[in-house]
Amino acid sequence: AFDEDRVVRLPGQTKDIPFGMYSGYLNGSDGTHLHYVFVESTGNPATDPLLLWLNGGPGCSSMLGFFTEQGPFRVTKTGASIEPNPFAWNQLASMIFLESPAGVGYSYNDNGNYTIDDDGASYNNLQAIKSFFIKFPQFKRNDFYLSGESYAGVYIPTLSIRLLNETSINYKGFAIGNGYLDQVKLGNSKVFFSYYHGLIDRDQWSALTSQCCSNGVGEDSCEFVQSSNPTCTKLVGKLTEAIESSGLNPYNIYDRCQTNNDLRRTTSLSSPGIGRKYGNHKHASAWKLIKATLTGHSDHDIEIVPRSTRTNSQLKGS
Amino acid sequence: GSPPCIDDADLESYLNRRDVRSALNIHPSAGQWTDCNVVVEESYINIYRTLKDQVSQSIRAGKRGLIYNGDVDLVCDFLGDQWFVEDLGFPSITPYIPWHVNNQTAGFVKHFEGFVMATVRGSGHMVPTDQPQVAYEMIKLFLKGQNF
Repeated sequence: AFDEDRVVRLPGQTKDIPFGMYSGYLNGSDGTHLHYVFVESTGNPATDPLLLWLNGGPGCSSMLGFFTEQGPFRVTKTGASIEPNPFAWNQLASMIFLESPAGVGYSYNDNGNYTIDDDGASYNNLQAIKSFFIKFPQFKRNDFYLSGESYAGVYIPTLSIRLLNETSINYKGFAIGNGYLDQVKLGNSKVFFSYYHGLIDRDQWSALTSQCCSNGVGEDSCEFVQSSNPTCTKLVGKLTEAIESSGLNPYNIYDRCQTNNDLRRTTSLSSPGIGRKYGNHKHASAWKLIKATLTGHSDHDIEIVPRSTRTNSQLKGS
Repeated sequence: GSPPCIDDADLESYLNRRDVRSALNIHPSAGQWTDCNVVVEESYINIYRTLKDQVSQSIRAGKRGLIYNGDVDLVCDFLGDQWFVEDLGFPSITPYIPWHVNNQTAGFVKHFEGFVMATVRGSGHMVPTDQPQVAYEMIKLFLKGQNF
């Protein structure tokens, strides 16, 4: 084990961590240092599989995965203590949580260069994996799997292709949750999903299908995203506005949205920068992905109106 | 993207504590921890609009795949990913059938040659957060190479 990176106990814990935990940096290319947390399996680390987890974004930290999803610990609401997660995946596999690309979470680049594309991200992720096996060579023979969610739907397949050529790594497979696997399909399906879940009414649906579909209503006959009909495009734009202003939690339409809490934080914090982070950026980020799929444009083309610039009546309405 | 309706303020507060950074061996060059980095997000360049080629090639190379979706997520909804999976063109082994955890329907699943597509009922985007036990059973089945 790479003892310099060893974590024995985290602040908020009263006992030592009962399995191997390591936190430090793995090297990418050109001065890139990607932060990782590695937790050994509580079963048999020598034979259990090794599973890499990547959160998406792009730009979001895998510490979210570690502390709020499948990692071994949960930070309590007050942040004062750490609790075990009874459904932690490191009961099944040793897990690497990697903060990627540089600039995400605690990861950084010596040159302060944080512009990267899909290929650069997957290349750095591969370099980081190789760096991991240099630190922990005893895991090189374990079955190795990739996993992640959301924009990791891009990270994982692009990394997978690179791993196919790495015969020294015992790469076995991949798991992708709610992946950003196909922009156009996700844009088109979103219209169906919205109707099937009652987010738009029958009149809107009829208008959309009459303008955007030919030869019936279905996956193959409706083109909401790349339609050449300007009326269809306009209707899809209205739909996008309608679901955005609905106030729904886009990540789980049946869960509550903590918007009020976000807004309270925004107004109670003295730093506008911090407030913007808690309140507006998160909304802008989520709706950006939705708009990107519905309009067929990349994230960069889309102008988002931050929540704080909306009028009071708009906020009350939502 | 980052989870817009989930409050990560306590986690951000925790991960920016000096003692926590020290315990995690964080380098002084690393900035303040945020759940999602605006600079990275805004400067990131998306190349691939579909990952069909990469996923197909990986499966053809014998790598096992699991594509799963919480079924009430609007951002990357299950229907779009289901269309993606069907479009890969691999023959299916089972029809689209329910799968179970604790005698309850955990979601629906379809096995293909080399990979499996599964939904997680009542889960949003962050499946291990929303349905932790089902997510645990799901990844267990996948890692052990068992049918759902």
